[in-house]
Amino acid sequence: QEDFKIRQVTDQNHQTTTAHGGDNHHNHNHNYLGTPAEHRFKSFIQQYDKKYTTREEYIHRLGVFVKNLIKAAEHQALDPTAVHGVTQFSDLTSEEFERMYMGVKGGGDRSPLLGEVGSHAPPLEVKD
Amino acid sequence: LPESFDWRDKGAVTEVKMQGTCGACWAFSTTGSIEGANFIATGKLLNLSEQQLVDCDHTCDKKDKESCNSGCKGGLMTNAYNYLIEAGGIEDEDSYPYTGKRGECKFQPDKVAVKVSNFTNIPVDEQQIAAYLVNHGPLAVGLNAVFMQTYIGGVSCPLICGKRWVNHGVLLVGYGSKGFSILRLSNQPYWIIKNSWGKRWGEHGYYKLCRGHGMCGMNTMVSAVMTQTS
Repeated sequence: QEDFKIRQVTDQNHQTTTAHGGDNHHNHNHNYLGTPAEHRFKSFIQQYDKKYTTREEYIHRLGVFVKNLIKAAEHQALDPTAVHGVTQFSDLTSEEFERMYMGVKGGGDRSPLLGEVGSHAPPLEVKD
Repeated sequence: LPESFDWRDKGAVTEVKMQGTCGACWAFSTTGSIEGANFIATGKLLNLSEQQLVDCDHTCDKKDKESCNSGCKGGLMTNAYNYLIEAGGIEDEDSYPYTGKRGECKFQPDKVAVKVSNFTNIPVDEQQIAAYLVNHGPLAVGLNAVFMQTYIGGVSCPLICGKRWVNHGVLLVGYGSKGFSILRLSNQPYWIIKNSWGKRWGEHGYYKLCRGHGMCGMNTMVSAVMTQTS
């Protein structure tokens, strides 16, 4: 059974990110140890056979995982007809996810130059 | 147009692939469209090489010279078609297997499995996209993948999804007319999209995206390819 109590997941002092911001985040992530979120993280690690080489990395990924739980809940609210939740990418930041798993460059106008191969397709009959 | 359509039922789609931690979705989208076009032309489903594109294709977009194909760092499907027309074709997966890392180009022209003769950009109208899908086979598509990080299943129809930030290459393989939504208590039409993140992601590797709203920019970068048969 999961513990559904609301827990504080934000910084106590609203510290801004400074040169030592990384340390703040790291310390903050320690707060997740022993919580239901860590329990879910352990299940995630088992399910997707994840391996983290150091304790620091484990704690960092735990913090990312918690943020992604919040993101999944936001996506669920914004996209109610789909099911959103924990996936194999739940330990990746948005930047890491984009860098590692996407890779289409630029979404602007891709229409070809006049006379080159790859012209625009003529419209087809689509009535009925 | 049929009410629903799926190229998987007709044998035009290979198994879901896994790009690994390499931003080569553009290569998987490209091979998927060529695999489908070749199936329609020859009746044979071949599993084609993404690694050839990752290693050998450095083609740049003719309008935007900074959009160049660059292995795991990204690329464009239309650049890849231009490369394959120039190179003389694409090898199959067995002769040039995927490693998930960019390496030295080992393309062997005598091992070409499929030749590409031309390609075309499909209009943004989703009825036109459906017509081209049915008539020409699976289509290479670019979309904004922001909701795909947490997607597990069902028909994705986000209330807000940036249409300009197209950042992921996938393959459109079909569409359905009645994707039931528990929350909305209604049926809605959807696209069936093949992804390259393995079978454990989404619905056995597939993504259902609602149809008719230009959702996540899926209608802005759609292309079909023509293969050359001897």
